[in-house]
Amino acid sequence: MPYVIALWHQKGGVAKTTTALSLAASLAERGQATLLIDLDPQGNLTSGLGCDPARMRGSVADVLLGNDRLVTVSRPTDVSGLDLVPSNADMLTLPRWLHLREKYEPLLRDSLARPELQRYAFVLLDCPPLVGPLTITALTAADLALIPTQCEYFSVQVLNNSLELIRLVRGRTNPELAYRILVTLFDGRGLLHGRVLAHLQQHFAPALFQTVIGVDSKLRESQLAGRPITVHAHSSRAAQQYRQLAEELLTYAQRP
Amino acid sequence: MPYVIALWHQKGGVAKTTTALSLAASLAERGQATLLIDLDPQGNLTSGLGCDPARMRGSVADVLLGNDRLVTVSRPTDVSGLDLVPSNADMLTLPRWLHLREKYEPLLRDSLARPELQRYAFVLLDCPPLVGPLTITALTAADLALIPTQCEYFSVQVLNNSLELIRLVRGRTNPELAYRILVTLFDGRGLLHGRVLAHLQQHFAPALFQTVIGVDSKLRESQLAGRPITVHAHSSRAAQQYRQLAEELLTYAQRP
Ligand SMILES: Nc1ncnc2c1ncn2[C@@H]1O[C@H](COP(=O)(O)OP(=O)(O)OP(=O)(O)O)[C@@H](O)[C@H]1O
Ligand SMILES: Nc1ncnc2c1ncn2[C@@H]1O[C@H](COP(=O)(O)OP(=O)(O)OP(=O)(O)O)[C@@H](O)[C@H]1O
Ligand SMILES: [Mg+2]
Ligand SMILES: [Mg+2]
Repeated sequence: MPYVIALWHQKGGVAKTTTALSLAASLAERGQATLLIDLDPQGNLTSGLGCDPARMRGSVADVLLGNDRLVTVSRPTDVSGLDLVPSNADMLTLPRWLHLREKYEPLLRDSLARPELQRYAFVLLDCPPLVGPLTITALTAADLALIPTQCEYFSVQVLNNSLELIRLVRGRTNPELAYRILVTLFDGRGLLHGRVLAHLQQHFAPALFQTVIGVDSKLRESQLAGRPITVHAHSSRAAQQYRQLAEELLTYAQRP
Repeated sequence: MPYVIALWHQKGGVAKTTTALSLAASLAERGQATLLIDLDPQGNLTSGLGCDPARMRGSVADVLLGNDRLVTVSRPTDVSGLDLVPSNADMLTLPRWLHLREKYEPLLRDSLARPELQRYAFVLLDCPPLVGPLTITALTAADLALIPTQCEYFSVQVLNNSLELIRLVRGRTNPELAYRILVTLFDGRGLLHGRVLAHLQQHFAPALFQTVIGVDSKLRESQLAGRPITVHAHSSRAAQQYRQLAEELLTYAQRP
């Protein structure tokens, strides 16, 4: 069974998509076959890999509605060892249908348990910034909720809501769900980020990744170019930091 | 009737809440009585004014469910001329109830038309980063959708979705709805933001505010302090820029 990671934080703009893209590419680079699934109707993960969400025929919506399998809607990317299940316009109305279905929560976990998915070492799920059926089905399928957060008041303020949903899912559909917090968009120039980081280290120490991802404009450029940072700017600081995160994650998940 | 502005962009983290706070405080400073309504279950607008969403008794949820009026759930802030309708935990389950009601869209517009609300010159609505009933009721009530956007690929990519929802609401429940785009978090140091700004000026020129809000760490500090930027750092660059935006808006809305 692949190790499943859900990128989740209710706060918007904390680098959930950027982390899904960069971490998946770093894992693929180390020979760990990885599948990315875009669960966000915005489709940033899809466009960050150079695909146009408006032109994607299949998406995870087809799978959760029972019309298709993950293996048929997934597609290879320019990065060897990295495949993508894109997002498209169907993702917008999907939550309403899921709400109506009895017990929709395990649908994604069940699709990931199918034999043809076992060739992946990792599956990364990019969630939208909201508490809803798409996020709940992702957290039900996940081994780990990876919570990217900025060192800013609004992101930390909302952290409790994001952890609350994890506790809720743990209590109902996924008792094994673990979580880890990753500091992103860190800007060492001012004092504020350092102070908030110290606060996070004090209150969340065991759950905090050692790796901190700094602000790096090469990441923005790589998204415009539709390529992950490890390909677009191979030796940039951000690429090195996300490789370090991949290393830390492999140790945490006790994978070779 | 107050002039109603909805802060809306489906992209997360583009400074919707920061703009609602800073623009409202700048309008109040000029003697324009302003009401802020927090429509986001995250409650960042509420905490940015120093209140704890977990301890707020009333919210807009009570009003939209028909249990209370806006005037009873609103509360004064430390800024004279600026009142707040806070967010609380009830906001999380509200969308599900609204979905079940026939014709929920005009509920907020009807509450804003009540006589006791006519003393406000402006009402600002802070929306969550998702297409759902809370955003639709806000856009139905609004004269103007103010779309903050970063000069980054993901924000611009999602802009079409945000504009699509505006067109949809215009076609159904609010034919008069206008929109204007505001560039936020602008970082003049690199080349990327300048290039994307030129792209926005080319494709969205008539809808773009002249004012551009630059990155300013004083804004982050002001949120930690629970005070708007015009109070926390009166003569900072961000405070000046948001005052300039208030000026531009007053001309656009043809208000004295
Ligand atoms: N380390 C970084 N350095 C510079 N820019 C970054 C970094 N990480 C992310 N960004 C930029 O910040 C913005 C927000 O990141 P991203 O879209 O990945 O966040 P998100 O949490 O997925 O947002 P949403 O909540 O809308 O899904 C993007 O424009 C991205 O390019
Ligand atoms: N001009 C600026 N300079 C520096 N930091 C800023 C600026 N504007 C906003 N920020 C910071 O960027 C982060 C995102 O802003 P904000 O939370 O207002 O965006 P949002 O669009 O409301 O997010 P969400 O989609 O989660 O509701 C916050 O931590 C805020 O403090
Ligand atoms: Mg995202
Ligand atoms: Mg906000």
